[in-house]
Amino acid sequence: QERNARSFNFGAYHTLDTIYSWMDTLVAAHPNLVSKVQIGTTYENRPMYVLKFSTGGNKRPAIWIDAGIHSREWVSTASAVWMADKMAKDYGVDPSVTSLLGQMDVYLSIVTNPDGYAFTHTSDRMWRKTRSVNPGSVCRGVDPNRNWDAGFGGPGASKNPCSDSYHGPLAHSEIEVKNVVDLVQSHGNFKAFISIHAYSQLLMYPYGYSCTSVPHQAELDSVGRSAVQALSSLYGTTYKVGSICKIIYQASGGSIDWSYDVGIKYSFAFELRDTGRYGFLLPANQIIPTASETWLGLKHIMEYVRDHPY
Amino acid sequence: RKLFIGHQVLRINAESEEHIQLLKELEDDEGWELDFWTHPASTDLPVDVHVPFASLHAVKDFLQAHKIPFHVMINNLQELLDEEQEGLELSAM
Repeated sequence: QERNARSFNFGAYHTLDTIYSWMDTLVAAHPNLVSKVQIGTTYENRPMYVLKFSTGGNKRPAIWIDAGIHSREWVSTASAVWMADKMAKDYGVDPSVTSLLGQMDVYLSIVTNPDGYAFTHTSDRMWRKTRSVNPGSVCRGVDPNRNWDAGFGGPGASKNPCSDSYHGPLAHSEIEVKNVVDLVQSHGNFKAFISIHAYSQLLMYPYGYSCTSVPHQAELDSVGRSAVQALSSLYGTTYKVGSICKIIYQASGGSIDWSYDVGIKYSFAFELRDTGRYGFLLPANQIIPTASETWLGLKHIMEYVRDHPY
Repeated sequence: RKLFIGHQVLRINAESEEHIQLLKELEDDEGWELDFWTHPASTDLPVDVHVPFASLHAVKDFLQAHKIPFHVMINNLQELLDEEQEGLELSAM
């Protein structure tokens, strides 16, 4: 097992156990900054962990970041591992990260769909959904990004349990989704909610369930465009920016629509890079470049949130 | 472990609304067991479809018949997965 944070290979894909074990080494290396918080268990009874970056205080304004809600999007999870390490190492070194963590907490969920992720390693690399049983169907799993209480069951989600975009029987029926909802609602002071997906090179804001513009559309668009400028500055990767509905398609029950509708203004979703040749199967040697450029975009958003309290 | 020997991923560049509609019909056809990695929505974004070996000829014929441009993005999905697995095991060692 990867027992030493210094020997961990960030340029490789890892199993769930290895990632969970690495979280312990990160916490051990930065005990006054990072803690591993269990937010619940999955359908198959695996623990769900988030890394909490905090320099103190009680329920400070916070930023939520999740990766890997779609289990086959491995580069999302791998990038989150790299970014967790980066944020921990940059605290006290990079004035921007130091200032951010001096004022806000960051919650980072690296593997938001642990059952699905484990399944991609053992049985089906192309698995996207959760692993819950659907009564009356031979097909398992719900798309955890169609299961949130935001236009639930509307256009762009399937009622067919065999579909990869099956919305599930009820909003928040998936325990993995409910665990995040419960954490965010019980905390009550999240100011940003950022979901990291792969691939297609997009930075999106609400809505997906509707093609109408959100009240903060102009501001979110402007923040998104500056974030993408920062991201592109490293390797020239081109991103598109816009609302989910306008730049991809109408999709209901998505996480950032829910977060926006519960009052978290700065809600964004990244679709990380692909080279146009690999789709979900981005070679491991591109993990660090992907994570490095994404970090710049993410950091820009976090700085903006820090500097624009509401 | 599910294998994907001979499966391909096609990148389709729809050029018109008619193409998008035809691709949506393809998406609704469950018989070919297609896995749309990106969905047909507009001509701005390419559509990537994972096609099982058994459906390859039929899907390519369909696209050619309707003059919808495409190219093979991944020639043999399993080869790429084998490389990925090898990297993972090497790293674990």
